[in-house]
Order: sequence, then structure tokens, then C-alpha cells
Amino acid sequence: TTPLTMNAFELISTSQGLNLSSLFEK
Amino acid sequence: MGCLYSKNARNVPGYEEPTVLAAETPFTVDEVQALYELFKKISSSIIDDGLIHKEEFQLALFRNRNRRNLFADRVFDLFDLKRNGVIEFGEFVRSLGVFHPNAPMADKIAFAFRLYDLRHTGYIEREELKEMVLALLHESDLVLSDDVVEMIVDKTFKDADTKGDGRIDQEEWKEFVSRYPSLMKNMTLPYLKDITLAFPSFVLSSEVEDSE
Repeated sequence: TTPLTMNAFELISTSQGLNLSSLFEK
Repeated sequence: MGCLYSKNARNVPGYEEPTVLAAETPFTVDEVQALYELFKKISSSIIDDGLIHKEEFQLALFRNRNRRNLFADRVFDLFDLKRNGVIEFGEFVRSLGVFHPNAPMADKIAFAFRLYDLRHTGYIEREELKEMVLALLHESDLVLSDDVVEMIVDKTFKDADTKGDGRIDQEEWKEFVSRYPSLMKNMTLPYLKDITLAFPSFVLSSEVEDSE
């Protein structure tokens, strides 16, 4: 998937700031 | 160890009993206690005061205390239920509860809506959507011309704003998400199902205490 085929929210959801799984990394 | 946990933890500002938090969230008491281990780790990383400050949250997310990010700011603000600039243990557990695999999808959808409603108007507006796309481009290596950004925002907005009143309301958001379920992927953290395995130290000590 490239940014041009993604909708704006799909693009936004790739932000690292929304990836809370990194809170659990040791 | 279990006694140490309960005595020390009770002195921490914003501390709430695991039994109370377990009753109000999808977590078990053991899971809440394991989350306390994670909370302690994050909340003591810069200032050891039992509260998660914005810089500590950024450090945990990005391994960099100074890395500002619009979306991390929004998540922090939503976790900070009392709006006093820090995340307390109870706020941490209640907010993470939304990300539990067993949490209701409606809660996840509502949380994401509030995340994207930057100006707290009860709607996601076109300007907010463009601001978020630009913020995403800023944090990534993606380079898109303003024309392309406008095109993506326009297309998405028309797709989501089914009532055509220039703003996305909660009902439209719910319908949009049902058509693009991948948007909710970030809202579930599979780790939360195994949190007692990731932070087992308290659970083991509490079991010892329980058996005495």
C-alpha cells in the first residue's frame, strides 16, 4: 500500500505516536 | 514483596486499589498488579514521583524524552483524565483498558474519535484532518506535495462526511470505521492479554503472600 492509495486516516494511523505497543518493550 | 507493594503503592498519589480498577476495566486483579510494575518503570524514568509526566511518556514511546509528536500529545491528554498534566496509576489502567483485546469496540471507536477531534468540538473537521496528515508527514520520511495532501484530505473527507455538512460526527465516524476496520488496529494491544507474563514479578510475590 502506498500513501496515495491510503485514505487520510489510514495514513495518520501509521504514526509512531499512536503505536502504544512500544510502551511494553523492555 | 507483596506487602511492600501494597504499603508503598498506597502512598503514591493517585494510587487506586487493584480490586477497584479490575472491577471497572477488562483487567483481572493480577493484570492490574502487573500493570503497576510497568507504571512504576515509566513513572520513575525521569522523576521518581509515582506519576507519568509528558517527558516520561515520550521517553517510553520513542526512547527520546524530547521528541514531540502531535499524536503522542493527544494520547497523553486523553490518558490524563483529571487534566492536571500527569498520568496517575488509575488513569493509566482505565485508559489502557480501552486498548485491551476484550474491551468493547464501541469504546475503541469513541476513543479514536476523541483523539482526532483535536479542538474538542465534538466533530472532526477538515482543517484538523489536514493538520494531522501534515503532522504525520513531518514525523516520517514521506514527502507529498500540498496538492497531493489536499487531494487525499478531500477524498477522505467526502468519503467520511456522508451527511455533507463539512464535519465528521461520531455516527459518521462509526460508519467510516466499519468500512475501514484497519483504522482500529492501533486501538488493540495484544500485549495486554499477556501482561502478567511480561511483568511477572509482583504476581509471583503476591501468590506467595496469598498462600501464606
